[in-house]
Amino acid sequence: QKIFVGDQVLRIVTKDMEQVTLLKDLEELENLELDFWKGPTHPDFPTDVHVPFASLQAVKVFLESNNIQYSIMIEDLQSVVEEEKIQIIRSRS
Amino acid sequence: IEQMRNTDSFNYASYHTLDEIYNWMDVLVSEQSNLVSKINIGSTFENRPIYVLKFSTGGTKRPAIWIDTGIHSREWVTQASGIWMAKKIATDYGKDAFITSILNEMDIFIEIVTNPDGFHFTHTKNRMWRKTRSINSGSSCVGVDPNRNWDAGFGGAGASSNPCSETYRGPRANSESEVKSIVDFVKSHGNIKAFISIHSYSQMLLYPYGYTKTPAPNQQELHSLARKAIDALSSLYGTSYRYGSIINTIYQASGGTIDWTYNQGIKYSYTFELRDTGRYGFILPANQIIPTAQETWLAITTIMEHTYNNPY
Repeated sequence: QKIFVGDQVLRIVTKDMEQVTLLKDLEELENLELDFWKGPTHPDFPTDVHVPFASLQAVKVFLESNNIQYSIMIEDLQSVVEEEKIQIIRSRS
Repeated sequence: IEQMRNTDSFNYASYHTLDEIYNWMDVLVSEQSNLVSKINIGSTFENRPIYVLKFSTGGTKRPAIWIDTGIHSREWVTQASGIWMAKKIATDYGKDAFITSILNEMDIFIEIVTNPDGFHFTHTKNRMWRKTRSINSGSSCVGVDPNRNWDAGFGGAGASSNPCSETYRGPRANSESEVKSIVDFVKSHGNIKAFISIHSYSQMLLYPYGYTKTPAPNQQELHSLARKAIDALSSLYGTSYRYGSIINTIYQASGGTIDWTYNQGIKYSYTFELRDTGRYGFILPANQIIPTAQETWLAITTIMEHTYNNPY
């Protein structure tokens, strides 16, 4: 079973189309294995991206060096998935 | 498998496996065989059956409303909402004047698990799986995004040709049996008047087109109906939604479901993005299933009512 320990989901807020383009470039970098839950479209709309633990530093450095604002939407994806599993087991019993 | 004696004992405020959902369908059909039947419209890449619940009071190929949930398997709140809505229809028939009058003249089809292979995979191997599970020749990456696989601007911008991408469009339109099964069903039925495809998350109600900036010929009507539907939805818990055409509201996306259905002549083609706004994403806590389904139901009944009152 795939686990997501240490993976985070970042909510990214862009201020202009230039930053949106930068995020689109980021999306193309396959080696980072990013999963865009909500893709970069327009400065009015936030982008949500699931970042594997191994790529976290690279992504955060990229965002910070380009002055792109972000917040952590999900701190540890695996813990949220685990919580969901527990809820399902509880409801069954 | 959670065994149940009847559909009242089912926990609608929890997420369930594919087997549990299929079992629940059978119980619902056995409880209300005069109203509900189960149709097998095809099978998946991994050979699972694809079921649609048909709510009908008789007649053949009556004007119909189609609802599907969970074409992107990880969007669990959508399948859960589909279950709740199916139960709601079954319960309300004969008690609620609106549902009764609709069903006396129209049929309702609900496909609760539109991507069964993917859904099973989310429960067993990878909670975050979105695509189908078909094998892509020449690639180690599995699956096609079934919402980029329809024959509507297929292969255009807003879909990927890379099998490893989450928006991989597939080798050709309708390559995915999960898509082809619906295509065949819709074409052979020929009298579907509203088609509602439900996704999550980000709180939007969208209408065609996604693959082109050219406005849909019925854009004005679709827009005003969307506003009405969202007003109804928001009236329950104040949830705010955006609405508009796919391309103008989110982004260009080719090969999408409702662009194809609209091009087939199904005027009232809509797609929802349910809760949430950005705390949980695809892992929306189960205690939000019922509120989500309830508010969405208000929007859906608005679309149903408009379809019922405006035959074409």
